[in-house]
Amino acid sequence: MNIFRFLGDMTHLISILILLLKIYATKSCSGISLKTQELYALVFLARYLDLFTDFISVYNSVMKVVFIASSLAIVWCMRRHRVVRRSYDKELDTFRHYFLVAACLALALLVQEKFTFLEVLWAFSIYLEAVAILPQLVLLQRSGNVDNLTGQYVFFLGAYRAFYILNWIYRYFTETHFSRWISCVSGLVQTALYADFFYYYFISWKNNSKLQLPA
Amino acid sequence: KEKPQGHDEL
Repeated sequence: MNIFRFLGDMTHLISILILLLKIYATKSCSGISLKTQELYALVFLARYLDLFTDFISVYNSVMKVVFIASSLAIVWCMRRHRVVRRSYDKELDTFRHYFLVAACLALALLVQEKFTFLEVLWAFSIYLEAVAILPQLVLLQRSGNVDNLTGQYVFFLGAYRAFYILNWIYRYFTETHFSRWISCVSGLVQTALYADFFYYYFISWKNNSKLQLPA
Repeated sequence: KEKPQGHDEL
């Protein structure tokens, strides 16, 4: 564990807490893409299958449970909660995310570290996480103005993988057998997808204005 | 440091 990875995990956790706060405090999920949340639930379920087989550390196991539980709770809330689900922008959240799932699964079958069930699903989860934010970014562009909590949620979500890139650079220089090129390439793509969001987020922060994404 | 078995990152 190094400071970059720890900061990355904490940033990721903060993004989830901000989303939970938004849904719980405002009893609304307007501006949030259910499809992105479903993709994240799939990412965590596919990646953390080793929860019961590979014990790494208490921290690792606890965080896996937190990520799986929170992502499922958010999907449940947006689908079933009688008050929250009424504020879901169903007509705006129209990204065909099943194509993302199919493409990532096909890629994972072609490119993975070892052609085993767990490794294919692990690579699938890495590829899927890289593109999972797309429905959310499309929804933000369509819904025009973005409320503060949603903007902060997406910002922290993008920042966490940037810390992981620093972690991979650090591990590359400090560990002999470190080769996580699947994670690195996907992580770079994932962070790059946030580039324009980060730009508009910075502009809104500098001008102290409302976050606006161009349609 | 040997590369840990499996994936040790979240």
